[in-house]
Amino acid sequence: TEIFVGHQVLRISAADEAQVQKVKELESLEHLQLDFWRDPVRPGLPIDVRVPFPSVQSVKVFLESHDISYEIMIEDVQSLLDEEQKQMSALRAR
Amino acid sequence: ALTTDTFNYATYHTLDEIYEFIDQLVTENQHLVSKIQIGNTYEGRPIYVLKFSTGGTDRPAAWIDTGIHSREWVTQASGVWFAKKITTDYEKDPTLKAILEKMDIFLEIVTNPDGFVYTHKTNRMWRKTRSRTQGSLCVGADPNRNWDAGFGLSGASSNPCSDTYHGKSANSEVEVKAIVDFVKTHGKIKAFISIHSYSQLLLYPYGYKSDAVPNKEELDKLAKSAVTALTSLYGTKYKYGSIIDTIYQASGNTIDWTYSQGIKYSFTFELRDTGLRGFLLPASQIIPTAEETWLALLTIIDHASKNLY
Repeated sequence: TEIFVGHQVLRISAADEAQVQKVKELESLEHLQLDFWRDPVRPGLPIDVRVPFPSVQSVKVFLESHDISYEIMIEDVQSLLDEEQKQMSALRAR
Repeated sequence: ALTTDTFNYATYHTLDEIYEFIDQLVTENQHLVSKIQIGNTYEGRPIYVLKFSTGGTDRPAAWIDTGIHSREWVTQASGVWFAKKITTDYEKDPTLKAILEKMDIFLEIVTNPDGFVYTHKTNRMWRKTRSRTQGSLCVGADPNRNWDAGFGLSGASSNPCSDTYHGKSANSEVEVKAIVDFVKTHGKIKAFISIHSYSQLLLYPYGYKSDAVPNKEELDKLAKSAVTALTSLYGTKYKYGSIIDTIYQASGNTIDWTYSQGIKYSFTFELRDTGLRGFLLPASQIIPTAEETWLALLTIIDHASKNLY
């Protein structure tokens, strides 16, 4: 089973078209293994991306160096999945 | 659960549990519900559609599918809830009763069974099918980029490793082909609603081109009514419009194909995430999500039943 410890989901706010393009550049960097939950489309629309733990620092540095604002939408994906599993197991046990 | 009354609709279930639920629902409601197998998945699992019908032959129909993207768990869970809702309300709710007097409803609860099983066993974040691509180690295609409508144009990836890989050719995914064959054979589907999550949108064609659909005015008005109904329950805010104008260019998608087949009332939903949880919507939100979505579904299907073409 694939685990997602340390994976974060970032909500990125691109202020203009240039920033949208920058995020698209990020999307093309396959080695980062980003999983876009909401794709970069146009300024004003949030971009949500799941970032594997090894890429978290690089992605944040990239965004900060281009003045692109973001917030951490999900701090640790695995902890949410654990909660989900726990609830499902509890239900089955009942 | 011993019956569909004691089934827990407020949690996520495995494919086996959902298929057991389907069988129970059919057994309990033989006068209304039947199960149709429309095909098999790449890995050989049966693909089931529930048919809700009060009788008659050659009737117009509405189609609802949930879970074509396997990780969007709130959609399959909502599909289960919709199925039960139809059986409990069809004699009580005058709108639903009137619809079922004229039309059948088809509901495919798990549209991508292989992907769904994979999300439960191996990778909760899996979105695509599980088909193999010759010459690539990467698995699966995006079944919402695999339809024969602008197939392979911008808004889909030709890279088998991408989450939006369009597949080898249009309908190459058996899960898509099964629906295509069913829709073509049936020939009288008048409303087609494909349900995704998240981001709270109600969308109509097109996704692959920026032209307005010929029925844009009517679809826009209907989308507005559906969203108004949805929002009335819990205040969940939705946007609506064409796919390309509202989110992004997406070629080879389901409802562009259904629209091209003459199904005027072709819509796709992106269900709620009001808590910044994305695809990991807490199970406590399943029932509220399904309840509000049901109001929008009824609005669309009711309109279709009153404006048969």
